[in-house]
Amino acid sequence: SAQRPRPRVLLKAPTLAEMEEMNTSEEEESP
Amino acid sequence: RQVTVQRKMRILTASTVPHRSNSCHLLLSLPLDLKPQMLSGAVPCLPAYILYMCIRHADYTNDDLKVHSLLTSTINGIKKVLKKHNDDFEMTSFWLSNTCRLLHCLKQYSGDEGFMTQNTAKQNEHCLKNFDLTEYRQVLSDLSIQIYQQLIKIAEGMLQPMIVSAMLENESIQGLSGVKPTGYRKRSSSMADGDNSYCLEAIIRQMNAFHTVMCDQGLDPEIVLQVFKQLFYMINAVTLNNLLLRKDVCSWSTGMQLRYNISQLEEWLRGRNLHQSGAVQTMEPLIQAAQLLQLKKKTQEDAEAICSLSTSLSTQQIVKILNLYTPLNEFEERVTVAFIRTIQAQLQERNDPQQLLLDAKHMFPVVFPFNPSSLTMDSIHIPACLNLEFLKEV
Repeated sequence: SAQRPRPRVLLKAPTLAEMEEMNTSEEEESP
Repeated sequence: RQVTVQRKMRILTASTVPHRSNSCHLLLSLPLDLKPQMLSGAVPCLPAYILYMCIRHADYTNDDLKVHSLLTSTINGIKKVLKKHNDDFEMTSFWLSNTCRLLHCLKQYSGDEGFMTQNTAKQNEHCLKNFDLTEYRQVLSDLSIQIYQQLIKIAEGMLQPMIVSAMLENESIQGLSGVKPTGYRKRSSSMADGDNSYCLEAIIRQMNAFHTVMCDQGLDPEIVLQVFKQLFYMINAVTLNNLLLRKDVCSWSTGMQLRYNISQLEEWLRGRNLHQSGAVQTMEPLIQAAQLLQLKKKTQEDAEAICSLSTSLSTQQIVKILNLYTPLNEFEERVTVAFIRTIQAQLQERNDPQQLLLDAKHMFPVVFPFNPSSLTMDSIHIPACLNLEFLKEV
């Protein structure tokens, strides 16, 4: 029987706001 | 053409994957400070297609970390560029086009049947294999809303100074000036530095410029329609609010002027095939105010005509315009208090909103209907001027 494609893995995404926070903290960390 | 690419957003380090004749992966680092003009000859939304191919490569290699880093750095990179260019219509429109196109690609090539109905067999080969990016699609949709709102804010900021003088003060119909009401004055701000007044042509020129930029950059037609619906609403609100606050423009001749200006704007919309945007409908209050200025205001029948025609104006607005109405000359009678009482009596069962002025800052909710592309990934050519020497076809 035709091989059924494997279900794709759902990648969890941070929200825009969380990305903003991550970005800000990265900028603060980097000298 | 020598170009300086100010900033590279390194997305992927170079890595090799087995050559696959029917798949087109590109490794790249995308300069997000790209000048839109640099891509004027290329396929619209080229950055979006390149980004998708990069994501597809990471998916193909089943590398979830790379997909996360790709999408996160892309989204953060776009936000950075937009923050830096928060008054640049062209750059904002450019990244709205590309963000929406990337969103459409993530749907079109998601593997979800519902998004593949218009795909060719070749396009179906370019679908993602390992990851479901539904949550990232939501983030890109939220980002698109933010970019759209920035675009509207920029466009409104450019149009705002033109509206009152172009719609209410400038005599687009020559010869009407002789019939200005007594006490008519040009607004101080439009006279402040001499000729700082605008004619309707200035608004139309600006609309042309907006439309040309958005079309050249491949912005979805559905979104272009929403942009102009929003901008026409603002023209309607700013103009009507001035009419409701200024006695010197509440006259028969201004009514005539307004109807002419509105017809010119409608003609422009039709000429650009934008009349189905709903932009004209958003101007209905202003259209009816212009009619009201020109209708007779004496008898019971006149009152009935005004009430039946002014369905998009509130009672407050109708009464305010009648109170402000200034006869052209001594031959025209002023609107009597009794006539206004008649109007109020006829409208009393209406439960109108109480506020007099329109909210010029009102934003219609924006939607991004799915808009699949007919392009196939391996037909995409990357112009050398992009300096993307990392590109590898694998």
